[in-house]
Amino acid sequence: MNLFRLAGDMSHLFSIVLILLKIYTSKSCAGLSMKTQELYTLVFVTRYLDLFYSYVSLYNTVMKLIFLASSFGILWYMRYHKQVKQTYDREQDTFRHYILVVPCAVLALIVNNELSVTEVLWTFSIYLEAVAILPQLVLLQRTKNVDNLTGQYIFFLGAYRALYILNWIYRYWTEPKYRQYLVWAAGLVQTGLYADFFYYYLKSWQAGEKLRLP
Amino acid sequence: RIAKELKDEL
Repeated sequence: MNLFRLAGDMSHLFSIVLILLKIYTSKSCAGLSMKTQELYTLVFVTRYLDLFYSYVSLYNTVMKLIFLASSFGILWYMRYHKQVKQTYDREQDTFRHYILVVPCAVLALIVNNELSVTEVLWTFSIYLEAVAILPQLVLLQRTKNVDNLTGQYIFFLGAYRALYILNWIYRYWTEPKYRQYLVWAAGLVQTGLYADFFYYYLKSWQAGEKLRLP
Repeated sequence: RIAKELKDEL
């Protein structure tokens, strides 16, 4: 494992820690999209089915379990915690799941490496992860009320993708067998979705202000 | 076709 990959994973992990910290300390999930969290949970469940049939390393297994548990934990807080659930912006978070889930499922059935249940589900998770942030970005645009932690959460999620791209470039040159075009294409799309957000995030940061969206 | 050992990322 190279440093880009490790830094990417840590960035991903850190973004989740930030969310849990925000929810736990402020007892609020204001500004967070439950739709995005549900989509990520679906991504983890469909991708990490391989926990049952393949083993890569202890590191991978532990990280997969952390991602699964934390995503269910976040959803539990947003849905069932007495105080937290009252802070959820239900009226603003109106993005429909099927708008993303259906096209990703269809695409996974058409463009995949092998037409088997596990492979299609894995491919579906790759496509869905690429677009799962959209409800969160829409909510952000709508509420314009971006607290620091939500801004940092999205920043670290974007950083995770950017670091993975560096990891792929590194692996492309160092591992001749490593060619995952499908994953790379989805990863590029995913990182691209953050470009606009990054622009405003860095601008606000430079000006030493809170994140403001136009 | 992608070998399983290539799926070592998260």
